[in-house]
Amino acid sequence: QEKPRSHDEL
Amino acid sequence: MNIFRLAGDMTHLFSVLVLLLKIHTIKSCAGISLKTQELYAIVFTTRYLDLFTTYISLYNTIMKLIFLGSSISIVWYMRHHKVVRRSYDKDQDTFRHYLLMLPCLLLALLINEKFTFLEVMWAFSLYLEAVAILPQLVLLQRTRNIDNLTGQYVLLLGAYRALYVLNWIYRYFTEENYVHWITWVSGIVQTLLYADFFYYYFQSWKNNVKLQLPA
Repeated sequence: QEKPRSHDEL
Repeated sequence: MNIFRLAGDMTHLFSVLVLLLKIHTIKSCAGISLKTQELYAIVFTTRYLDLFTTYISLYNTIMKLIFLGSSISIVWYMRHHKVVRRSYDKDQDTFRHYLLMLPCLLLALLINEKFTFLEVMWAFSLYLEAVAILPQLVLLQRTRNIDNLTGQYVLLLGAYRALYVLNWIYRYFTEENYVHWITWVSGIVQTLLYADFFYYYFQSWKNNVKLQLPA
């Protein structure tokens, strides 16, 4: 399972 | 979501609201750089392409739509609104902003987290955001009288960047595998660009005089 990346930031 | 991230997003939101307030109620964009606003519209358009591919949260989607919509509408107002566009300092806002885009694109092609279209666009948006404030800072320096709303707009933008740096530090120590060099380095560069402005802003605030930047 890949961790959520920096793309959860705006 | 940690407090720094939330506070960062909120100051970002407030900066946009301050700008829209100036444009909608005072019908003026004096002191605002169209070049910077155009770069922001490009930054958000290229960064939020993942709206179509990845769902993160309702909060995330709504904020993305707000930043996309507001940046595009600000550019529209400054270019086309019959009253607002007359207050635009066209002759002072001469930064050749398109020259910033090519180096950012080349850098994104070379340095990205993965060589895919979305990832290259994502990296491009980060590099471009880091330098997008430059035309605005140059314009501020040329404008003799900086009005309160314009000063507050830039201050809020700078605060948003500084809070994001705190958010990364916090996440680095509290989350496993949270390492994002591209975001961090471009974010820190961007925050440093505000350091000079912060200095003069707080000086003028402390001495209770109108903000003026040295020529």
